[in-house]
Amino acid sequence: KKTFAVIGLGRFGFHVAKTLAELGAEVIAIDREEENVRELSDFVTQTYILDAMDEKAMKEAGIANVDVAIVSIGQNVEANLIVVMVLIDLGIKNIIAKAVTPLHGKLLEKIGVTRVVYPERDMAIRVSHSLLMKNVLEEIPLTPKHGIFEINTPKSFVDKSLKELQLRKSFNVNILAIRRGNDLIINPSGEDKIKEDDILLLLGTNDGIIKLTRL
Amino acid sequence: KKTFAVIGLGRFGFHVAKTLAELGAEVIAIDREEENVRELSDFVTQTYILDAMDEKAMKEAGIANVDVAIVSIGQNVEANLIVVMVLIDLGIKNIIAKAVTPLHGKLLEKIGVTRVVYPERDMAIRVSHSLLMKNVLEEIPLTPKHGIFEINTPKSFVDKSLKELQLRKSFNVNILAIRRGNDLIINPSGEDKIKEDDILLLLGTNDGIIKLTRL
Ligand SMILES: Nc1ncnc2c1ncn2[C@@H]1O[C@H](COP(=O)(O)OP(=O)(O)OP(=O)(O)O)[C@@H](O)[C@H]1O
Ligand SMILES: Nc1ncnc2c1ncn2[C@@H]1O[C@H](COP(=O)(O)OP(=O)(O)OP(=O)(O)O)[C@@H](O)[C@H]1O
Repeated sequence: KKTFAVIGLGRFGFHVAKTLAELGAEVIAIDREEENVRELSDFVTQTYILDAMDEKAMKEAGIANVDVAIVSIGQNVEANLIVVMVLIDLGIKNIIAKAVTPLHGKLLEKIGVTRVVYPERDMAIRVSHSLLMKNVLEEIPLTPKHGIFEINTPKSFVDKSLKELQLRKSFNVNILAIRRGNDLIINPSGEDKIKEDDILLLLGTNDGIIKLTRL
Repeated sequence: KKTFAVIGLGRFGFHVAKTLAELGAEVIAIDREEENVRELSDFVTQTYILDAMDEKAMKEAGIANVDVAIVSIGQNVEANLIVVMVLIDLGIKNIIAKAVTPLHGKLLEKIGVTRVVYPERDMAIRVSHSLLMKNVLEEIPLTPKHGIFEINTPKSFVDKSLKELQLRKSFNVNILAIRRGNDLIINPSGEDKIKEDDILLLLGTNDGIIKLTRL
């Protein structure tokens, strides 16, 4: 069983600690404010109220023995960096840290953080795409111009075969799969017809998907 | 062309305004702090420095004419709610608002917000999954058993062709694309070889992906 330490229980840290614990991982949750820790104590293995910049207190809390540490302090960039240094000093190899700006992210990578996350930016991109691409349910951004999109079938596609629709030629998209209720039709053929309420899984350019979801 | 107003330019709001503008939408960005507005003025159509709780100032800024308004104020829940009320009073039908807690979210739905988003929570769930499924970077859940996964190439795959790897037979997964730097190889052929640092896009069962990411 892997052990995780989550430091800073704001909106992001709280949900990381809770989700990891619900999936069966061992979680130690740390924050310097008592009220943020209290809410988690029913979900996680162990909680501590301490200032994570205090190396001695972190050592006594047994943080040196965890497999992965997640630093989720955002408003105070100095604290975010100092806490990362404390974790490196304690010998933790796998550190995930939240960054607020790209320069802060580069600084974190330079001092040896395993992975930098930008939760607000990544969700902002997804929400913006869903506002412009009316029928987009989910998405994995691949390059600045391409992505995988899960979309509701446009009305004009219903009862047409993939051959008729010529998706690659007209929209520059590849159809990966069709979701029909709980069934999944992987790599559909040209003869397959689209039904009402189908959900389409497409790989294509952002522009192509915007054009397609306007139909 | 759709017009959007983004109110509150913290980490989430800033990236929503920027992403919408980059995709060609008309964006009005509002914040009461001058420094948050300045950075966006090169990207968006129009910026205003004002207190969004001031209905008269919002009216004069022409906010009543937008198609969609996004409220991204988080630390001050009262301001978040008052700004939503101002937008409802100005007759805006489509309002997206960020919520900090589930109860705040319910309150927003009750007063008539079109969509409530929880950016930190949603990203926390994705990051937690990626920590437990070691090499998974992104995922779109499709059915309870299947999903699309973006994974780091397992070491044992490097310099092998897709034909040799027999992904469908051994792991019950389909390879959709290979990301190599900023290039994307869509529908790779059996002869294509996997390189170090490739990122693989797979469609398969959750079990198959967990087996594969353990390699
Ligand atoms: N030195 C520290 N030691 C322990 N906890 C800390 C320290 N500094 C800040 N925190 C805690 O980290 C949490 C998140 O911090 P902060 O509010 O700075 O980040 P945030 O990015 O706004 O959070 P989020 O967006 O996840 O809500 C808070 O609960 C705060 O009490
Ligand atoms: N009444 C208001 N009118 C206009 N702007 C406001 C108002 N109240 C707050 N803001 C702005 O909204 C932005 C985000 O607010 P806040 O820091 O409360 O949210 P946050 O959830 O921590 O943001 P994020 O996580 O996106 O960085 C700030 O830039 C702030 O200046």
